[in-house]
Amino acid sequence: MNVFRILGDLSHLLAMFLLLVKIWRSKSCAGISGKSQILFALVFTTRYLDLFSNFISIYNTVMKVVFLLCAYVTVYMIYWKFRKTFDIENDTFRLEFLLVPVIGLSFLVNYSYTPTEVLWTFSIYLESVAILPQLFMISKTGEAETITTHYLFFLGLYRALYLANWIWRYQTENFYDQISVVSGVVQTIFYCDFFYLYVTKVLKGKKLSLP
Amino acid sequence: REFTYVHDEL
Repeated sequence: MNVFRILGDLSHLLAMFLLLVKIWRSKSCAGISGKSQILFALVFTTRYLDLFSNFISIYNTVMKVVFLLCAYVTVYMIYWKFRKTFDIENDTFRLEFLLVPVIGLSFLVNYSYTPTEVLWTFSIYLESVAILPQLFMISKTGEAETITTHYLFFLGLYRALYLANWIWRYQTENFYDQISVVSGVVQTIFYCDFFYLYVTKVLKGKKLSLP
Repeated sequence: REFTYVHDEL
């Protein structure tokens, strides 16, 4: 465990909390892509199947449970509790365009051809593209609430910190995981355009709106 | 052969 990894995990946790706080306080999930949140719930479910079979540390187990809970509570808020405020007309990204290639790739490129390993690989590939419905929704409506942009910023920061974590682990432990690294780089690239808008607009007190 | 890759990250 290194500083990049712990800050990355905390940033991830903060992102998920911010999203829940936004929904809870405003009693609205306007501007949030339910499809992205379903994908994240699917990511955690397929990745953390080893929760009971493979103990790593108390930290690891607790974080997995918290991540799963946050993901499912968020989906519940969007599709049940505050369903009336859900902006379904703008959440139109076609999930099959992500799921079909991701399922195919997880069968083709994995570490071992076992059910849990293929599902783990699926979760890694899916996470790298899970935010696309959300980014698509923002580009469609042309704007995002400031708290939603903070959510996206911390989600992107988590990815960037994980890249630093992998460089660190490669240098100190000679550990590397090609599947995670390649997917992590792809995922981080998706946030670059957003990071630019966040720094040039949101941090200067302006609302994120696209021309 | 059963092979388990260690996934110790979140």
